[in-house]
Amino acid sequence: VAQLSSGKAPAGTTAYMGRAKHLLHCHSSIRKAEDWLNPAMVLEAFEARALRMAVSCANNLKKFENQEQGFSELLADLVEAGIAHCQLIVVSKFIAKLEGDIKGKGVKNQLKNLCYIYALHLIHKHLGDFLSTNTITPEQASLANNQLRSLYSQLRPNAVALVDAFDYTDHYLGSVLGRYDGNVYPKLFEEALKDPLNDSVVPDGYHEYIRPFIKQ
Amino acid sequence: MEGDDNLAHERNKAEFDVNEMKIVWAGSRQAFEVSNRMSRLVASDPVFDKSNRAVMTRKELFKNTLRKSAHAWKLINELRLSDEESVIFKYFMDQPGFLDLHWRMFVPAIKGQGTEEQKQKWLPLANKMQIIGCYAQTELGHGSNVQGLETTATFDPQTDQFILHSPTQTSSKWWPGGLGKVSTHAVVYARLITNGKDHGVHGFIVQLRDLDDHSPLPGITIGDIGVKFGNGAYNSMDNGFLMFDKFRIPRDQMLMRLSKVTREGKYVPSDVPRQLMYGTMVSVRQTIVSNASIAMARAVCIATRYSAVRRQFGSQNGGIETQVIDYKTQQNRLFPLLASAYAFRFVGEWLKWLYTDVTQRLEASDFATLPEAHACTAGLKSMTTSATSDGIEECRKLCGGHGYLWCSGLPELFAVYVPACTYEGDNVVLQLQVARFLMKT
Repeated sequence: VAQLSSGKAPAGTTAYMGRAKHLLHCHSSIRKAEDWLNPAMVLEAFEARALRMAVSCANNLKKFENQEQGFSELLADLVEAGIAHCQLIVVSKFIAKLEGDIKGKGVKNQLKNLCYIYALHLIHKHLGDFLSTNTITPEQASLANNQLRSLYSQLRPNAVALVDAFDYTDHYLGSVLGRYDGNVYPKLFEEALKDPLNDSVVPDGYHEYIRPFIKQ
Repeated sequence: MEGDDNLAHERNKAEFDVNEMKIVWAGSRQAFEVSNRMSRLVASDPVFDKSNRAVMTRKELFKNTLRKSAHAWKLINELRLSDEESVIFKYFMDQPGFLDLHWRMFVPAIKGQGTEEQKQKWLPLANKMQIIGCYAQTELGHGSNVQGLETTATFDPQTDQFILHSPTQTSSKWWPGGLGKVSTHAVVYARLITNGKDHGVHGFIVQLRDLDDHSPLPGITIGDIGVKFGNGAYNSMDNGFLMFDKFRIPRDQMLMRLSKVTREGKYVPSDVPRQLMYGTMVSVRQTIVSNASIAMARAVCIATRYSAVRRQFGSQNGGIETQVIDYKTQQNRLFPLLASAYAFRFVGEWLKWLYTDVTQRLEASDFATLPEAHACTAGLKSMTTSATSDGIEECRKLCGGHGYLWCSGLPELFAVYVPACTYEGDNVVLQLQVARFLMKT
């Protein structure tokens, strides 16, 4: 692993593995909740976690004489390492998107909020990975949660407009609850009344099966 | 528990330009305009009404889909929609049917794996839908493990034909959409055997039904595999089974771009590298990732709007109750899903770029980036589809009991979406491909 950077440099989504030496030993420099809005710090946390999980699997594989048998034994860990790598890809592409030219009043700001909600929620959800690989400390995890709460408050007034931006018609959504006009309750009633069971007030089967109970 | 009768006050709170965000979501102004126009075209046509799907019988659902598909095809031709517009138009129909497989699998398979002569022969027929095709790969006993397929295609030099045969019950083709009742043809994957030697799995164009009366050809046993999960949408589709009893096809119906069988029965591996096959997989999986963002967005849109309408608890002295979207518990579950929809959208956009890049490199015989592209599309397909199916179910719960009603749109969305976790490779198996690549790196 130490020699990773001396061989053929990994490219594309695995380019971060070329910095194995740094990522295996670095400590996150998050000090306050707002630091979690620093793209470089967020990326480093995801890269270090993905690399350390992959390296841990590789080290464990080495312990088996037969690599295929080792692979089979370590399937569950390998899946987790794969997921960590893929989550890193998604986070890094979201951050890359923010670096591009984004037009429109307030649009970039909303996308930034969404990006960090996505990343910090993943940290919250997979905290075990981040802590067990010593990527972040429990205190830094707690700061991430604080920042996440603050981001939720910032997103709240924009939530409905953010889903309007999908531009889905009511036909496509096919949902009374998700109607554009929010006129939910009268429409729920209309839908209920359309049900074939409501074609008659007294249901089919009353005389055969319900009445005999009642008239016992 | 009185709900708001509109969401106007919510929209007034927005701190950004929604119209510009629509462009970001669509990818470009042009993409937004096409998508907006197609979705409204579908929504305004009563033939594409979906409101009664839950109360239809299986046969009614199926026939209704045939009607919609025929109407869609008529409109696409009458309005002279471009390829891009047609794809989006069909997407907004929101009705799984044989058209999906014909256009997304059958035609691309011929384009990607057929020789020039084969393309000239079959594509004009397929493009006019004079033949309708599907993609018959998986078998009753073999899904993700394509190498384990049992169907055989044995070359008979005496007649210059392949004999397709299903040697066991588990070798029955099982699941292909459109196969059961509609398709006249299929791209069938079978083990190629020449001179007693097994050359592995190859693709063949096979006619299944008579083009005059639509009856299955002698030697072909074909039918629908039965009712699937959920009430409406996917039961409109004729996922099928298919068995061959020593069924013969001409030699030139083997897809021979990658490898050939000569008149004498000699197997000639192609000088076109097999890695090209992975290019197609990258393309299919890239589409699946994009679709994950669409499905997630759909569920989140429903749950967000209803969370703003719905009020629960929090009233004091007879005052108005609190909108559930204001509860942190609701935000903690809903907002990461909203963020995921956008995240998957942008990673899908990047995958589209990656696919173009890989294709250009392949054309220049540069295979260097293919293993990475293949591994990361496999992993992203796995990750995004798992997160999306979990996300749809979470959105259902975020809508309280009403989310369980069919008319909430969520049960059907869930039922239609969850197969994504097992098609084009089981999600766990796909994630292992990423791990294997990481270990190699």
